[in-house]
Amino acid sequence: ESKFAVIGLGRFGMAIAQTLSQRGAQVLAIDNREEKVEEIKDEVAYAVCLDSTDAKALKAQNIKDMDAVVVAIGENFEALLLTTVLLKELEVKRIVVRASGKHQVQILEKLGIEEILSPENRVGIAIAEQLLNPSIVTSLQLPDNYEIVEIKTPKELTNRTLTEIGLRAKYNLNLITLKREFQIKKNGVMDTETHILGVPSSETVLYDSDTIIVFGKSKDIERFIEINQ
Amino acid sequence: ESKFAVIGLGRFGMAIAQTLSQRGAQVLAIDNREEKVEEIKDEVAYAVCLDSTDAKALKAQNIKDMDAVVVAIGENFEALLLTTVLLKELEVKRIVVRASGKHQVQILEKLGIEEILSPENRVGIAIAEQLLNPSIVTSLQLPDNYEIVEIKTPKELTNRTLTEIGLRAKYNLNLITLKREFQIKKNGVMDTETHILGVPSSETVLYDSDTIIVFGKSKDIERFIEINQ
Ligand SMILES: Nc1ncnc2c1ncn2[C@@H]1O[C@H](COP(=O)(O)OP(=O)(O)OP(=O)(O)O)[C@@H](O)[C@H]1O
Ligand SMILES: Nc1ncnc2c1ncn2[C@@H]1O[C@H](COP(=O)(O)OP(=O)(O)OP(=O)(O)O)[C@@H](O)[C@H]1O
Repeated sequence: ESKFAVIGLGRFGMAIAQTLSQRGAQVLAIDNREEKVEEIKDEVAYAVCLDSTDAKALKAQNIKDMDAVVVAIGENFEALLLTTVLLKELEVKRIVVRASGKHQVQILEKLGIEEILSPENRVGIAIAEQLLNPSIVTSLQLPDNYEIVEIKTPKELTNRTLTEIGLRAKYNLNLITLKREFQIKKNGVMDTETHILGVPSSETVLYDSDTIIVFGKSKDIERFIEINQ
Repeated sequence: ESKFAVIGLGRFGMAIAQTLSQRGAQVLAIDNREEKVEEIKDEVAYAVCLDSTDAKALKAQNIKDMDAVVVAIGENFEALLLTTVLLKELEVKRIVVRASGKHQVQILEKLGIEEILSPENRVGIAIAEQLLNPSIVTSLQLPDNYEIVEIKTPKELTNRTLTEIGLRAKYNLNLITLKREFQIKKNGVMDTETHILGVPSSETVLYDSDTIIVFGKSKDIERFIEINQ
């Protein structure tokens, strides 16, 4: 059973601690505000109120035995930094630290921290992508301007088979899978469920409520969307 | 040229406004704190200091002509809610609203808001996945327990070809692409660059620093990682 500690129980730390615990991991949740510790104590194995910049208090929690420690402190960068330095001195196996803005990331990199996260930035960029290109539902950016995107079926392509559309031949795109909405009657009320069609055959016909998930270069994806709007 | 407004310039709103502007969109950035407006004014088309719960002030900015408006206010849920109600009354085409926690999401859904985002939750869940499964680099969750994941090449599989590994035949997984690290000499100093190998052939050999990107069911992905640790 893996053991994790999460320091700082704001929205970000809380989400990590709760998800890890729900997936069966042993979680030690730490915050210097009593009401945060009270809020989470029934959902995790251990919840402790302490100031993570206090080395003796951290040691007393056997923090170095954790498989990983997440530092999710937000506004107070000094406390975040000091906590991170203490964890490195205690030789914790894996440290994941939150940062906001380029300067904070640079300082943490200089300290030898490899796993740095900026939740706001990561989602901020993803949302901007979706706003700029309304037919893109989500995207996973990859090196060399490749990406994996979920695209709402363009109007021009509804009721056509995948062979007729020719994703690879005409647009240099690779289909991964298809998401389709089904109307289901539950307790007499119509409801919508979304399902994945595994690896679709080339004879599959696209419906207007489908979403296709493709892999390819960003400029090929943009061209595909523009031509078939 | 698309036109967007971003209301609330905390870490989340700032990241969205900056990314949209860098990608060439026209952005109107709004906050009720003067110093936030000062901070962003050189990076966006327009930056205005106003209280977004003031209907007259919002109307004066021609906010209903925007292609989309993002409400990124954080701590003050009342202001977030009132702003959202005003935008719906002004019949803005597309409204994207931030929420933290299930209750806020439920209230916004009752108001007919379709695009609701929780940056901390979204990243919190992704981080928990990566902590629980150290060989998973990133993952895109899909319906029916399918997912697309980046997996570090398991030790057992280095120096073997994709045919020998038999992703589809033995594990029911579909390879999308491969990420490979290359050592490059720049100005006399060794540096690492990561590249995508497009759609690899079945004779491609996996190196220990490669990352494979696959599509399949979560339980098949977990089985693949466990067997080849
Ligand atoms: N020295 C410390 N020791 C332990 N916990 C701390 C310390 N300093 C701050 N925290 C806790 O870290 C949590 C997150 O920090 P903070 O509220 O500053 O960030 P935030 O940006 O509002 O968080 P989020 O965006 O995740 O909601 C808070 O609950 C706070 O009590
Ligand atoms: N009525 C309002 N009109 C305009 N701006 C507002 C209003 N209320 C709050 N804001 C602004 O919204 C921004 C984000 O809100 P807040 O600081 O409460 O959230 P936060 O959770 O700290 O943000 P983040 O996590 O994005 O850093 C702030 O810059 C704040 O000034």
